[in-house]
Amino acid sequence: QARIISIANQKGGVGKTTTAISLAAVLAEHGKQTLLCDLDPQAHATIGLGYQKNQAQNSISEVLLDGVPASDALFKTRIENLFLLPANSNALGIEVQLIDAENRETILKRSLDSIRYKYDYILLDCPPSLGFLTVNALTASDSVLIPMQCEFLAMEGLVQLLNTIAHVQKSLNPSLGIEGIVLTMHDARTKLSREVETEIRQYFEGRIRVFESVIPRSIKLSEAPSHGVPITQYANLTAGAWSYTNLGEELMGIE
Amino acid sequence: QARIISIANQKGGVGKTTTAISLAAVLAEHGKQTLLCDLDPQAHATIGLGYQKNQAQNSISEVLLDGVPASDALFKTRIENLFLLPANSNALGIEVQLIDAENRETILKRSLDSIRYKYDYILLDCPPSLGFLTVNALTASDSVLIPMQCEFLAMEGLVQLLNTIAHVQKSLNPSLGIEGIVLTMHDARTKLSREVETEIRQYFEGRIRVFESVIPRSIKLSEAPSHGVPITQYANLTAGAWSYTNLGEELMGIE
Ligand SMILES: Nc1ncnc2c1ncn2[C@@H]1O[C@H](COP(=O)(O)OP(=O)(O)OP(=O)(O)O)[C@@H](O)[C@H]1O
Ligand SMILES: Nc1ncnc2c1ncn2[C@@H]1O[C@H](COP(=O)(O)OP(=O)(O)OP(=O)(O)O)[C@@H](O)[C@H]1O
Ligand SMILES: [Mg+2]
Ligand SMILES: [Mg+2]
Repeated sequence: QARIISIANQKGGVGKTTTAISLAAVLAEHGKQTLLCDLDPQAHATIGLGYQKNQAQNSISEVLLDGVPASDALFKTRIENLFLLPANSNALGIEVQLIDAENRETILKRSLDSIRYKYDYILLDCPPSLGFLTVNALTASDSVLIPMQCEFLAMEGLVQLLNTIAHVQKSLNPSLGIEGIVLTMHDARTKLSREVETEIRQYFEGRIRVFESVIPRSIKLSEAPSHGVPITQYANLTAGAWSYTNLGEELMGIE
Repeated sequence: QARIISIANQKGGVGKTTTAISLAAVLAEHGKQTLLCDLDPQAHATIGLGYQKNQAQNSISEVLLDGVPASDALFKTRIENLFLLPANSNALGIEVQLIDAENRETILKRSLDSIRYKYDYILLDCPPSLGFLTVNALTASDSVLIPMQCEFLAMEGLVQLLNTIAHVQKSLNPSLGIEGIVLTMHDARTKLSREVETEIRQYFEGRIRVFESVIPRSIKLSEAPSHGVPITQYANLTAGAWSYTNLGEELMGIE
């Protein structure tokens, strides 16, 4: 029975997709049956794994809008144990299209419930917003993983996300937990970066897990998606690769 | 009569606010009467100039929601020739609150028309979305300046923005022009960064100006807002400062 984890943060460009792809690859490489669902109409997770945006017959749009079963939209990737449910730009207008639909926040949950027995992990890559797609993801999830960039005002953006999580816990999914915060694009030489890391760890001490693994700013991590492969296949001996491997091991509970 | 320029891009974290603050400071330092309007409920431009988020009596929210005159919300900053119309989080629900309002896309335009004779430049710092606030900004503007990060898939995000601009030109503001694209957070050592820059310049050759000034990734630029001052006051001899000074001179037409 899969553990379903949303990768969410309404701020743009904080490393949600990079975390989703890299973590999915690490889990798969450790022998876990892993499904990555691309919930962003930008389809960056789909593209970053080497597939084209509007090419697949069925995508997350058809699953949410047309009731196509998830098993008819997902496919096996070139990476062993890793499956992808791709996105396309049809999901762009989805909030408006489903505005009157019954139980619209649980569409994804009901769709994933039918296939979750096949996987160990299902990761949901969310778009940079707290709208329909992210709420569906949170409603369908066991937990949410929050990538945060170590920059001035990073904490401010978290307030809104935590409010949304609390709202979902209260009215849609009481079992939603917070998997933890992962610090991304960290530049250890920068005083500001180190100060923000310290502030975040102190603030959440005892309340929300902040993973020990910190993802460094890495040129290789920014290049991997343009080659359509995860970092562990693109440059496995670099800091970007082993920081995500360490994160995956922390997640799986391997010490 | 002020030139009104929107700083817009729906992608998060691409340097809109940093560009708005830095450019406003450069223009003011060159003796131009400059007004910076913070249109983002996150209020990062307000905070980056050293002011607190929900402290001001009147902000952009009161101007747009309650019809408070812009002159009652803006104030002179500590920087000579630079004025600020701050934001606060009241603007968070603004789209919903004004959903039935008459002529809601021109509220900002009508408000700025009454004060534009006082300034040489009015810069509008937009939030990372193509919703109500950005549409109001574009409708009120002579032109739009687009910060773009030199990363994989940067071009893709531009399509939506250009569509929105075309839509505004067609139905709300036929005189809206595109001031140009400014490349931000550029890492000249990175092959990907240089490839994306080349791609952008070639693609828009003869159609949209791509400024010669490229803003480098700079630790000082990320630190300045935490000190509440623009880069030209924080670290005027660094690459971050002179690249924005060059950008300002390109904008003003000084060679
Ligand atoms: N650790 C890192 N080092 C260097 N570049 C990175 C790192 N993590 C991500 N990037 C790059 O930064 C950009 C944004 O990352 P990513 O797409 O993962 O963020 P995101 O939160 O999913 O963005 P969005 O909000 O648009 O969905 C991408 O170009 C990516 O390749
Ligand atoms: N050239 C640069 N070098 C290093 N850091 C930068 C640079 N430009 C911006 N930053 C930092 O990157 C982060 C995002 O920049 P900024 O706030 O200007 O982007 P934005 O597009 O306004 O974001 P948002 O979409 O949230 O409004 C900030 O922490 C900022 O200090
Ligand atoms: Mg993403
Ligand atoms: Mg901003």
